[in-house]
Amino acid sequence: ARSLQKRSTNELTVEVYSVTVDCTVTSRFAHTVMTSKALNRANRSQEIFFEVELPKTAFITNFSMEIDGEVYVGEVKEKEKAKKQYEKAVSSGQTAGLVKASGRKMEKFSVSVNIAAKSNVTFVLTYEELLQRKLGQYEILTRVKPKQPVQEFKIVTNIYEPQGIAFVNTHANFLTNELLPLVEKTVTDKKAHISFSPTLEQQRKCQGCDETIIEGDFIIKYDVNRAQGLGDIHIVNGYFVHFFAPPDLPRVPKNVVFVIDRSGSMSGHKMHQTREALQAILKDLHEEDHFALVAFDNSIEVWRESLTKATKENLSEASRYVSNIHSRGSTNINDAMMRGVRMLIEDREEKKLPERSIDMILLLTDGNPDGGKASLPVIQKNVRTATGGNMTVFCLGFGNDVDYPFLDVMSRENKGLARRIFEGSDATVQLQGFYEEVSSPLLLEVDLRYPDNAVDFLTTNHFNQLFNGSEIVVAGRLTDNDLDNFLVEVYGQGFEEDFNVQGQASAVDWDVIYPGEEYIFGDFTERLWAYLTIQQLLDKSKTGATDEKANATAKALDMALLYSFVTPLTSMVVTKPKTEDGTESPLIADKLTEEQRQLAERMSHRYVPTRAHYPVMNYLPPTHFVDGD
Amino acid sequence: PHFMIELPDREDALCFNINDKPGTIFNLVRDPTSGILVNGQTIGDKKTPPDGKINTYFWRFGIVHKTLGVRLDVSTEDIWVLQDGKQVKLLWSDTAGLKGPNVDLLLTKDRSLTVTLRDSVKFVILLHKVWKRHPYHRDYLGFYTLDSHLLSPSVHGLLGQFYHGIEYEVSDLRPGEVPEKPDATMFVKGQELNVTRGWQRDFRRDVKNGENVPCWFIHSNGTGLLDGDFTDYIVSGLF
Repeated sequence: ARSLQKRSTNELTVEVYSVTVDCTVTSRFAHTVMTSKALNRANRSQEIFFEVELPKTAFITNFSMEIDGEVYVGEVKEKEKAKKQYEKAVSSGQTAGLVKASGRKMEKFSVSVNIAAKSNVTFVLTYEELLQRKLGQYEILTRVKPKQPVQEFKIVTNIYEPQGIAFVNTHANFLTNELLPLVEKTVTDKKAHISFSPTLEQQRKCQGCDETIIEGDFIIKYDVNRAQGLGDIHIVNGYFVHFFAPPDLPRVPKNVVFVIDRSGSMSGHKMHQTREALQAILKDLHEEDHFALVAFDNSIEVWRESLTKATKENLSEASRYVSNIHSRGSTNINDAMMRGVRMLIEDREEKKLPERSIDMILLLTDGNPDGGKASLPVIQKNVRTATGGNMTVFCLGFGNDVDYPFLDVMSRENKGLARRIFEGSDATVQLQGFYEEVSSPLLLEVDLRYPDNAVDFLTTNHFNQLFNGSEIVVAGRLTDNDLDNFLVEVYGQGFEEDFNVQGQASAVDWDVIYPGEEYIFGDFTERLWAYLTIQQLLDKSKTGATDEKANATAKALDMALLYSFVTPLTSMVVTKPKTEDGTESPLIADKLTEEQRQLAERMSHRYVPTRAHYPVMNYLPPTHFVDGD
Repeated sequence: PHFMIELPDREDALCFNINDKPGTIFNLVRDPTSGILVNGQTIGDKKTPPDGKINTYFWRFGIVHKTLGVRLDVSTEDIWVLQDGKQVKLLWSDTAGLKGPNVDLLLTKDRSLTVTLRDSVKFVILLHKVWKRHPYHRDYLGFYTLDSHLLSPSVHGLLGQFYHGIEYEVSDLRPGEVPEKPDATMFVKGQELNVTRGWQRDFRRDVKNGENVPCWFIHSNGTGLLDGDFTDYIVSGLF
């Protein structure tokens, strides 16, 4: 027998020679540009792929491909209109969806393009997001997965925070002892610079091999210095943003009813994790808090008839009760929620609860209601009516089968929020994490007030709670472009006394804070305002009266088009170069909704948004012109 | 300022920058036959930016149509229209439409002024408003010709000389200084020029961000592409 040596099929005919991630954060607003450059070494044309992941809280703002000097630029278009225009392409299946759900925090953006022999291609993706303060810190997450060691590999982050930077921590799950010293971090009072740029050899998994160790999450966590009183106001280019999270406020006691789903679908792992999380949460309750436990399937069972003070003895009894919750029956969410609301109302009426305290319900469920009142709008209406705007509802949706939009609306209608808990070994940690985020209210009914004649297009300026470790953000436009100072007032209900501060906000001189660098700040504050406005309009488009929803949707769409954000209402259309046979296939970048992400997970990563579009370019008449650049 | 010459028949565009001392007045369009004249005065940044490059922009345009007796003085501050001895002042903070026998004006608040001069030319002037506390930039203007086909063959000026097209060939594409911007050789007006593929921005649809228009960039203030030298287009007054 003759030994035949198989020719390697993995021959690297595509050389990715540059991967760079460049992130600039100014006043929590992060602008990230991912650039990848590749060369087709082969003597024939071939498909080159560009796949990156971006945080799901980010909006894509730009995408371009440059192939041999020709630039193909993405254009943001109204999704629904575009869909109609591209129907022909849809029916002939000529396009591909570009954005897929990827894990809990990320979305995957992918595109492929046919490149001629010996040709270069440069892909540039830009996205923006407002970093949210959670548990006392902001997080910048960059996921990198180059398929091979890359000549130029660079992650560079510059953080500009005029309030001053309290700390910066960096870690990555691929950092070995050898790579660790390559993370360069320079932190001065108001600026941080973090860079990571391993050489080709340092990226190799083993000497001489073509595998790379660079694969995973590069995470930067930081916080800013917090001022007492008003908070911090940044005025730039006629727009302002107000960050409010004063330090050292005493927490407001809470009265929390845990409404726990113990229906049959929770059996096994989920029930076990729920019990574990509840045990941990109970330990975190403060002695001045009150709590109750309502377990439900098709029947409702309460641990005690009214709320109980969180003393050591009560907590250990509750813990014993929790360890005996077992799954059975169907899911009667309506009656369980009604029972929880009634307990809070009755205890309030009987003055069993502290006057200055917050009432909240924390619903934990994994499925669709199928017992009792099963109509979702009816349940939402019942809960809304019963709470009367006097309590906050938080919902934890467990797993992929939960009806997330139902929980999302129910929470929003009652001052709260919903969170999906992903099935996995860390579900307990996720449950606890969410609870930690919302369990320490510092102020209630927070109002941030600005002079009517000086500002317009304000984002939401009333907040039901300020939680410990979070931050309230309000942005708006100054109607008077010449205004350098304006009066700001913050009002909120604190634990022992009301919080009320007034003060004058003034524009900081960026030239002085960042000499020689202020050039880069441009319209950051305006885009932050636009991002926040769109997010809030998208939220509003889910709740309220029909015409209000339509109005919010229309406004969000207008702004997304104006500021070129890929949101659930818009798509980015990119025209790929014509292939050799002359066909032209447009590409689409969409923004997934939480429902779509969930669907994607249910389909075990087989899901591809198959909306297909032809590109439509609204050409302006050609002109000869002169302008600034 | 950056100049862009779009050539739709060739699906291509040419571009160049002209940077001279702030305050210089350039002739953009001159058509002796129809009596049209467009001049523009430049302004510089407030101070030298970190990259050391002083950029200039147009901040004021003087437009005259002798035959129609129309004179426009458009600056970043205000707009003066003189017709048949009558003078009207408009502010960029207005939205206005003026329809006259010889001239139509459409002013969009803080954004653009579209001017149609009867039987001759149509153009739009864009206002780029910059935050007054911006460390470097000031407000500036852009000038876009929308229709020039009625102008005479003798039309000239920095823009006017291209109104009736231009013949050129590009060959020998090669890597440039920056991988994204290859160089090439352009044969134009009997000369060989080293040009670079790049893009400049058209702000008509999106006054804030503009849209990239790929173009062949001619270096050294358009030398070789322009008839004569850019200094030949410097004039002493706006009108």
